[in-house]
Amino acid sequence: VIQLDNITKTYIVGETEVRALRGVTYAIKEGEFLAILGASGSGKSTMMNIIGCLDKPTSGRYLLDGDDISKFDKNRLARTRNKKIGFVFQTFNLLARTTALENTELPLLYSNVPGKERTQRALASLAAVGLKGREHHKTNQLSGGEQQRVAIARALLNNPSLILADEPTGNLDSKTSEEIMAIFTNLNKEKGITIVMVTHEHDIGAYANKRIIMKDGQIIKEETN
Amino acid sequence: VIQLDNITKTYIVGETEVRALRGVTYAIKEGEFLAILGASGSGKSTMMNIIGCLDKPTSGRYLLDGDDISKFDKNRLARTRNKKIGFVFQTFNLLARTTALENTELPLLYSNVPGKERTQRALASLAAVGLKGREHHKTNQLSGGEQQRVAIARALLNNPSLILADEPTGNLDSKTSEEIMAIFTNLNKEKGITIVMVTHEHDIGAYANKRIIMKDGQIIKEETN
Ligand SMILES: Nc1ncnc2c1ncn2[C@@H]1O[C@H](COP(=O)(O)OP(=O)(O)OP(=O)(O)O)[C@@H](O)[C@H]1O
Ligand SMILES: Nc1ncnc2c1ncn2[C@@H]1O[C@H](COP(=O)(O)OP(=O)(O)OP(=O)(O)O)[C@@H](O)[C@H]1O
Ligand SMILES: [Mg+2]
Ligand SMILES: [Mg+2]
Repeated sequence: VIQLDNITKTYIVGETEVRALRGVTYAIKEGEFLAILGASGSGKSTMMNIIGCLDKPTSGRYLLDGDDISKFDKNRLARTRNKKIGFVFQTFNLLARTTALENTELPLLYSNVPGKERTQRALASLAAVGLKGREHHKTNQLSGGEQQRVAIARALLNNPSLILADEPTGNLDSKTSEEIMAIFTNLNKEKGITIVMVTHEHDIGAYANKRIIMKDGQIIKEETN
Repeated sequence: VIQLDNITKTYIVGETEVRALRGVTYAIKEGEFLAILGASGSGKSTMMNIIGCLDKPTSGRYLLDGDDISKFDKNRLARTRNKKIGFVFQTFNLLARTTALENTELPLLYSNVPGKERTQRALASLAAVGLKGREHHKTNQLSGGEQQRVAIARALLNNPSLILADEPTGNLDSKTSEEIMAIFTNLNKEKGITIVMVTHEHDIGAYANKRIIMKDGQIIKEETN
């Protein structure tokens, strides 16, 4: 479902070039649960942003479900993202003066789903990540791990066929992390949803059925369960 | 150096009361390296904000170096914070359109330290956390773990006598986490700096010489090495 062909990404900062991705070629099949590990700065989030259609590579080709994403205009890119992908960002990206419920409902705000059903689904998504009782807290009235879980609830709302989770348990204790991993495992096994998860913790990486290690913008190792 | 006497903290959200801290009594001696663990939402950051003079308790008393903090006016509170405390925030709190160097220099911006020395010290602090080469990247041009390390470099800049670190390795791979823990251990052993660190990872908690576990706003357990 995801095909990366010799993807590079180079940033320019002042006079220097930062080669964040240096030729990544990899295929992720439908229904896979892949974990991406690697040192801080090795290119994991950059790769996730390209897979999630939030950024374009400097060179190379990215095929999502067989379509060459570089040929899409802005509108088609946005529609593809909203319809197919649920993204849990490393820094959550929640709206500041907005409640957990409103943040979670966001992906369905401009859809045909009636308001009442949208709210029901958001409440269910928040309850599933253990946030019952926190729905009306604004972002700054939530703990770090609660904000992280709102980001997860929001990503799951639209029943995406591809979940991209960038450090989804970085701020969660082990018990809460296991609860989130149980949700991911269930979505993957029962519904066949493809999951790509960045993590720096090996116990979390163990929930995936495949792991790749990144170093200096390249994939250097692959392990299968 | 830190004395908490029956500290409570209650937030009001709409019609509900959230009892984030429900009577915490604890003493932290000078030169101690304490880790605070506990479930998401158990009150760890709330406790850190009170210790760091960023928030006042709803009831109870907090003594920092023998002074009752509730008697301080805003100015004295700010001076105490700037002089004594280095705080690494769970969500980093970096300035957005500002470089790593500028963010790190911030604590010394209104001090008597000459600009040239301030910049030298900030560059040294950034190099110590492995960010040589990233000094002129703006916050949005840094990876998640790099942003976390800028927050750490900034907290260490002023040679504080108390370091409060809220999940300092939440976004760091194991090798980089060990490098940060080596810095903390060194500051604690060689310079006698008191360190209070929130973490959800038990291997990180093992670097401290004492650990407390929080649950529902209370300390329920204490372990010493
Ligand atoms: N400003 C606020 N207004 C209302 N409730 C709040 C506020 N800040 C925190 N809370 C609530 O208080 C509880 C404790 O929050 P705190 O941030 O201390 O938890 P924590 O232990 O640091 O959690 P985490 O591990 O997720 O970071 C949480 O349930 C949170 O929803
Ligand atoms: N917009 C940008 N402009 C310039 N450099 C960037 C930009 N975004 C990322 N970088 C650099 O590219 C490298 C890879 O960044 P990326 O965010 O992909 O790393 P990562 O593997 O996710 O790291 P972490 O584990 O710390 O989150 C980093 O060294 C970073 O400084
Ligand atoms: Mg990242
Ligand atoms: Mg917290």
